[in-house]
Amino acid sequence: SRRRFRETFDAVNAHFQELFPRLFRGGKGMLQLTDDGDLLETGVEIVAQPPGKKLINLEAMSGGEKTLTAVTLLFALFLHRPSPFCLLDEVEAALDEANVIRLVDLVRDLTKHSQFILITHNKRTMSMADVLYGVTMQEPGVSKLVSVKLRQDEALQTTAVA
Amino acid sequence: SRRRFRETFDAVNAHFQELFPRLFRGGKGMLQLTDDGDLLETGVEIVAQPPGKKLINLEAMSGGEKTLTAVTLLFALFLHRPSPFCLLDEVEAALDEANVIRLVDLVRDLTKHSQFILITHNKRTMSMADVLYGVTMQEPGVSKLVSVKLRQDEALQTTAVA
Amino acid sequence: MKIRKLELQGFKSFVDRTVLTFEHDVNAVVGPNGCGKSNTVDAIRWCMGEQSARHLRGKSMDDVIFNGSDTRPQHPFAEVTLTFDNRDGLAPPEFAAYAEIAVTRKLTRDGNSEYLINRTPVRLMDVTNLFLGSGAGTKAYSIVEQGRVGLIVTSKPEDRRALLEEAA
Amino acid sequence: MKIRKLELQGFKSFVDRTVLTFEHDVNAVVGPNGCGKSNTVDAIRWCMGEQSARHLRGKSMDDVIFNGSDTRPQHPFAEVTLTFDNRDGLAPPEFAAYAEIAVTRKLTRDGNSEYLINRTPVRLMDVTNLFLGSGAGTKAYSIVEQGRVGLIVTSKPEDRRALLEEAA
Ligand SMILES: Nc1ncnc2c1ncn2[C@@H]1O[C@H](COP(=O)(O)OP(=O)(O)OP(=O)(O)O)[C@@H](O)[C@H]1O
Ligand SMILES: Nc1ncnc2c1ncn2[C@@H]1O[C@H](COP(=O)(O)OP(=O)(O)OP(=O)(O)O)[C@@H](O)[C@H]1O
Ligand SMILES: [Mg+2]
Ligand SMILES: [Mg+2]
Repeated sequence: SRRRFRETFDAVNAHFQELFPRLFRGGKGMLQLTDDGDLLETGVEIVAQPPGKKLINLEAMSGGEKTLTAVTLLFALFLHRPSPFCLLDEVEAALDEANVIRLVDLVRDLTKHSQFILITHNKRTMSMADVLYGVTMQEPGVSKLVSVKLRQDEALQTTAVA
Repeated sequence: SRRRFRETFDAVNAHFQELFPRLFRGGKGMLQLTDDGDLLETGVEIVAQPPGKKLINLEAMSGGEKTLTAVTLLFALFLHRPSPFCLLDEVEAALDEANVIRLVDLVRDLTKHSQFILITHNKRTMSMADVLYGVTMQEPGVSKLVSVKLRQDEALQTTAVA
Repeated sequence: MKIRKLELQGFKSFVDRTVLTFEHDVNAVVGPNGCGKSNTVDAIRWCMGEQSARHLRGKSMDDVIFNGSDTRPQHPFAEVTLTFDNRDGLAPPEFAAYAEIAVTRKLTRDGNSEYLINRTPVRLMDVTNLFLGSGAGTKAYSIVEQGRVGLIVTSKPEDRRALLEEAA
Repeated sequence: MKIRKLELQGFKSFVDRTVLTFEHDVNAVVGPNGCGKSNTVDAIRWCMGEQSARHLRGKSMDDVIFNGSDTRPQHPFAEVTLTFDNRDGLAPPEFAAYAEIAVTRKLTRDGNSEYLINRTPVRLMDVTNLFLGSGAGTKAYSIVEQGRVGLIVTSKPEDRRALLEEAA
């Protein structure tokens, strides 16, 4: 219904405006309805202004800026209506190290609401996870689980998984 | 003309078959014409079989496997008809560390034919480059060149670029 | 409805029975290119009722069944079980009595497809209803596949509306 | 036809005159997200004659002109000069006498567009012909833009044919 959509939009928009400067270290971001008068059909536009820059057209954004903006919207939805779990497959591939750290910090904050499963090649992301599952194809073409390393245990004891 | 296309296809295919096992550490790859009888219209299919696996449909490949296959075709074209320069913008984003090393080794071999300009966030790629150009936006929104570090000089002397 | 356990057998490159337990807040899955990491995401989506083979990087649905390798023959079926923790009571009321909910999907080579909840055969609709209420449905913002994070930004404004509707 | 030097002024985020010299075999360009690295690739493609604004991540061609920031006003024009080393003699015969070839493209806000080779005004066709012969044209396999490497594999077989024709 119209009322419900409007309430959701306003709530998600508020989270978006709050998260944007956190991920971009400043700047302003917000959501806008393309057709305010027709809540049943209207689209949702993203307005993004990284710190010090003029408003940018989404197409002109850099690879990393697109990822950060997408993640901001994703987590704004999360904060409004958390999903019990969240699966992210190499979302940080385009990010530089400083932005990876900001992203994983935010993920850590969101664990109050949800459980995260992150597929990654990034050492920074690995170092903040609670547990690492190693998948391998020692036998070519056949996937197996090899080891589980726990973060809090500095020795990173490797328990071979049967 | 038909003859020219056929000659080019055969030469590039030979390079593709030679490069594939080098990037994938084994396995077989080759190019195939979708319509052998019509050299003026035929498409070019890629057949890829990573080591130990059955022939895979390109869509089912992993992110890293797609990158390696694409790079194999790119460099096969290069070896047939080198372009004086080659610009790669974060092509290694989906690769694990072992594959990044194989890729940069191959790039180093191809410098006999061409000059490479690589945009990257990857430390491995940076460490094999001859020179690093740092771009920054110390003044938000305004790009500037900051430093040039030369590889062979361990002290990595940073000469501020006027 | 947190994920507690994922069990795969015969699903894509996981020919042997493999169990991943997810007991922590942040679980990372790591490994070399092509070793099967994204296949675990496909397994979760498939188990939750995904109907499009293309969305699972295949041409037809039996592409999810282990297709053989140099050392192994084709597998006769694919089976994935996803066990959720229902202590937060997010599941619809008919499941309130269960502390854990195990959803199973099975597909044999001859095309026989089955869904089970806590080992009891159910219809696809029952599986979809289970997830709709909890915000974890396969279409929602809870799964971002490899290479698709930028699409949220470059998609059309009407498509982004669908994301908001999932959260309504 | 190796690239020796790239000079930018007023092009996208490079409002002040910036010079990058490329004297080595492998040159890496590094820096934080959004700082202007991919803009240098756009500058090279634009200077070599790229006609599609969309392909340069803009809506119209004047989107390549510096659009202003918190501290700087809009710039009146964009100008890029690409200097090639012609010692390998790969350029077409009419350029054989030149050891270096400098290609310049300029665009003013009022839409005035100019191409120059070694500071002599030329037509777009002259610029395109210069590159066609040497295999370095903007459509060929010599430039892979950010995020597009996988497209080579997922594109249709007819599209891959175009790559082979460039190399013929
Ligand atoms: N039905 C099947 N039977 C056997 N193997 C399969 C099947 N479907 C997919 N595969 C294999 O799974 C592999 C891809 O695995 P996946 O996409 O999970 O890799 P990944 O670990 O995510 O790698 P990357 O880090 O490159 O993204 C492919 O090599 C493919 O051949
Ligand atoms: N005409 C213009 N005037 C001013 N700034 C512009 C103009 N066109 C693009 N930009 C800015 O350039 C930035 C993008 O730069 P670019 O894509 O080169 O970043 P990058 O260094 O490649 O980053 P990443 O590592 O994330 O890929 C955007 O923030 C955009 O606002
Ligand atoms: Mg993957
Ligand atoms: Mg970039």
